[in-house]
Amino acid sequence: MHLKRLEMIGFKSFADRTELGFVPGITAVVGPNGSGKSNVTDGIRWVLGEQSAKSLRGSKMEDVIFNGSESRKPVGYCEVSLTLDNTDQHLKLDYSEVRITRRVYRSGEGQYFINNQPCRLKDITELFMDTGIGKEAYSMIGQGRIDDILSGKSEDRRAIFEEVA
Amino acid sequence: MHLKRLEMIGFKSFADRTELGFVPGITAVVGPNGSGKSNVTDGIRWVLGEQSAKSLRGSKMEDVIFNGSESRKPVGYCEVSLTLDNTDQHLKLDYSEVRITRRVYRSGEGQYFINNQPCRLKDITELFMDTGIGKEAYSMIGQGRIDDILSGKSEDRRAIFEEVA
Amino acid sequence: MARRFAEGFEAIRHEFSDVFTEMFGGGEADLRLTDPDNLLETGIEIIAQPPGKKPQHLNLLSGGERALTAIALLFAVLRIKPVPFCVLDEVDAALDEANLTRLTRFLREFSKKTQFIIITHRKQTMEGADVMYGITMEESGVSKLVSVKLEDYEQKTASVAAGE
Amino acid sequence: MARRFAEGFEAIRHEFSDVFTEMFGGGEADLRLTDPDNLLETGIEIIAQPPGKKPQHLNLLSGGERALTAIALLFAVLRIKPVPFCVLDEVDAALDEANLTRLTRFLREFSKKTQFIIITHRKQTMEGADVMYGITMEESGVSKLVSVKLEDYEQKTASVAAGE
Ligand SMILES: Nc1ncnc2c1ncn2[C@@H]1O[C@H](COP(=O)(O)OP(=O)(O)OP(=O)(O)O)[C@@H](O)[C@H]1O
Ligand SMILES: Nc1ncnc2c1ncn2[C@@H]1O[C@H](COP(=O)(O)OP(=O)(O)OP(=O)(O)O)[C@@H](O)[C@H]1O
Ligand SMILES: [Mg+2]
Ligand SMILES: [Mg+2]
Repeated sequence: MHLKRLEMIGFKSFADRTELGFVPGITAVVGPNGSGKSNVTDGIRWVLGEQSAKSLRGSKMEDVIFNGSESRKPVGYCEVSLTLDNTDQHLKLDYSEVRITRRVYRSGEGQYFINNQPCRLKDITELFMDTGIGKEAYSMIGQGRIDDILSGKSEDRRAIFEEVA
Repeated sequence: MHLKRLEMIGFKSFADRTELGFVPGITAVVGPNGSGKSNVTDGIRWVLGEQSAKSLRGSKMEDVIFNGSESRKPVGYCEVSLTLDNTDQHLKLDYSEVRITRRVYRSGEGQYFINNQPCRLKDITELFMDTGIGKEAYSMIGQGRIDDILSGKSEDRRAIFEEVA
Repeated sequence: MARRFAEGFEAIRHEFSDVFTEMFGGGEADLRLTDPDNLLETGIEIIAQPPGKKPQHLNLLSGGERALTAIALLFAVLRIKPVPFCVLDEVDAALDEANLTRLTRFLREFSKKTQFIIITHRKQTMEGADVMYGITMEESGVSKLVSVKLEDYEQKTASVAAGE
Repeated sequence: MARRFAEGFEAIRHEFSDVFTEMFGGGEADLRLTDPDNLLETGIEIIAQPPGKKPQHLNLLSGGERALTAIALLFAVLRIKPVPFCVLDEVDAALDEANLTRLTRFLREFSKKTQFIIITHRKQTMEGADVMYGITMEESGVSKLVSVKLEDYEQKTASVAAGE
């Protein structure tokens, strides 16, 4: 199983619709400071069901919606879709391709879709539970976070080991 | 006023006597991971009177003494000397050159010298008080610590401002 | 439950020791349970000994040695329970050229089973990638995706550096 | 006491705004007291707006933007109350080439009044130095000082990278 593409619109600094296609091997993302690279990581976390604004570097969930720049007004909602190749049925769904979509409006109202079928946030998080996907320090390491596993208490490290057990 | 040279023996990975001469402008220190660059910074902090083992990445003060390697036995003490050009009398001492020396034995017994005259730790820390010298986030920024001033509480930032006031 | 934890722990411990020695080009590492009689609550201690050095407290290790140790632990876990994709955001920031070379070799090896998305500023990491995307902000405050080849990227950053 | 704090604060605030705009090649920044009526306990809020962007919470800034903002604050303080020497350990790790160029230019400027000792892995920072020392561990676990020229360092790291 692997990621096929990420589509974002209105997500953080990605005001315009952006599509990244991934290859099965190694995809490098490069660019100047503040250009939006880590925002791509946040986008992936968010669409997989991240519920902590802090993990997305915000103070409230509304912070993920493009809030304007010198040249642009803020927008009213944002949407991210992640498409996965599920030919090996790694996800317990009877589809060879799975597209997860999450949308949120400034009101806080959120919408979720699996292959364009409306669903609940719960359906998305349960789909990825026990796959390790989206877990910090296991399948995602945030900027500046590589040291966490060493600097934490020895009890805090259990999380990764329990994920594997 | 500026630093003239740093001499270390038995300090952390500097088992052998090492002398670094500084220029008034910019001195760059380079080398592979784990070679001892940050240990040089620790040496400067320590000779200026650092009392927290944690600020020197250790768990006890004895951790600054070279504790051996595959090729060498541990040593019984370490000593660091920092020589400063004091022609502008920035330090309240009637010398145009000031040499601070600190030595510690495994027993924990410490010795301190100013221009080779024995003194107390207190004499060294008071000499540099209010000069800003040796202060983290002001005249010294440790590895990975540049973000501290931003990530701390707004009250914690007072330290630098009070230093200036 | 406790037994599965014990088995998982032993497996990762074995891999961690291997991966560490490969990543560092030498040295040894180990994992230990702080409370082996209480598997449901025990912590895990990490012992890391870079080549030529004595085992010492993790805190005394250098920034780059710590980063590499953490990466070795991650890779050990991936060997036991592979994850379909892994997103790494500037994990190579603290590494010198030699360690970076070993890391990119490891990524190449692992990428046969795991898809990697790597954010980086380091040229060697870019050279190890199959595909490279550039993110820019031509319009102020708005991110834009551009496809970018390594030679163009190098030329561009060199001209930025020179031209100012 | 409170008045000296207020004066010091105003002075740093003014410099921070200047230095930030120079370091970022644009944008604005400010410092604000969280409790202006209680100068003995007030905290200090940092507002940073990189060029082309709207002012936002510090946490939303990128890793490189945060590093540069912190450096700008440090330099603002140095302008008000210079310190004889300043030791910086890999503060340039998160910066891209363009920001690195501006940083080295600032260091050059400040080094007229302040002596800098800079630990770095970045070539541009090395190019900006007056003198460069190399630290190595030829003998395992024992640090050794070697004098090093930039061209030799580049050649050596390139061969390390290629030769493995
Ligand atoms: N909701 C939002 N609306 C508009 N811009 C935003 C929003 N959230 C974050 N940003 C902007 O996105 C930028 C941060 O992007 P990001 O962290 O992805 O940078 P980066 O490319 O990873 O940079 P670095 O190399 O420094 O780590 C910041 O300048 C921030 O102001
Ligand atoms: N008391 C000691 N005796 C012997 N070796 C020590 C002692 N204290 C620290 N070290 C060793 O010094 C090394 C760390 O050096 P240092 O932190 O200066 O590296 P560095 O050159 O800054 O590397 P990096 O580029 O990764 O930051 C570690 O490998 C550590 O084991
Ligand atoms: Mg980033
Ligand atoms: Mg270091």
